[in-house]
Amino acid sequence: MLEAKLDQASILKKVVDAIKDLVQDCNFDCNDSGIALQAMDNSHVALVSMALKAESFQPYRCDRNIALGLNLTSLTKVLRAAQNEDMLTLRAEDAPDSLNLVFESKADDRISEYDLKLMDIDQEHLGIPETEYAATITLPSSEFRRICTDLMALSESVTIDASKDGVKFSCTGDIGNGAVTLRSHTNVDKPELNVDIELSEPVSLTFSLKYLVNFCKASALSHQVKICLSNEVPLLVEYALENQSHLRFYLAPKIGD
Amino acid sequence: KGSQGSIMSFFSKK
Repeated sequence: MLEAKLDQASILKKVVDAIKDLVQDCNFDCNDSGIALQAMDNSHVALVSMALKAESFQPYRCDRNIALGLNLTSLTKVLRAAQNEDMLTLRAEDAPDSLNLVFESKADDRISEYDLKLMDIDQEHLGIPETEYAATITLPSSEFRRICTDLMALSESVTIDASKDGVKFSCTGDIGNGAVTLRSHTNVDKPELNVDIELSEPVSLTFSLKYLVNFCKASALSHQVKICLSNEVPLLVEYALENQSHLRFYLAPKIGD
Repeated sequence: KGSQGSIMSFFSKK
């Protein structure tokens, strides 16, 4: 059986909030190392990969591999009943028909309990190769969101150029052009505002802004976001959580002109 | 501008 308790329901609420517009039905794959999810969006352009490590739960117990087939819209409805600060426990039998969710308030003695029906989801898993990216850019997640939403007002796609001079996000649209350039920047007092650019070779890739703006719904999970680029491979956008847990998005680049 | 590639052309099925 599975029993996994989060100290803060907000973690799961934010994760599900961040992916529910990209993915509708998906398996939460539970094993002794934690709960993982891998799913593509309907158009097979983007891939979501979530890992909530066992260490992110206290306690965590999972005796056998269990796939929890969930409809994320339904899960959202149930999670809406949890306060951000509530403790959240997920429970399921070894071959479950439903997922049991318990929300416990820390402030008072309120306990709420829900059972969510599960579904059989036949999901393809893709092998994601280990990649040495040519450029790895770490920046405030709010800054990345701002850049993507600002540029989306002008264009459907953004070109990201990473060079020794910095990283440039630029777009061309019917009403005109736009570009935002960031350089490495260290803020000693507020490290969450740092911009770090690691580069082994210059990169230039074009991506659909619609998807990037969608990924930015995960900004609530982490002050910083890491974006990794190599020519002609999918972009990786990573929101790191505590205990090596993470939410990653991969996006196929646009090809040609 | 540019055609959208599929993620499946980069990552293979397990």
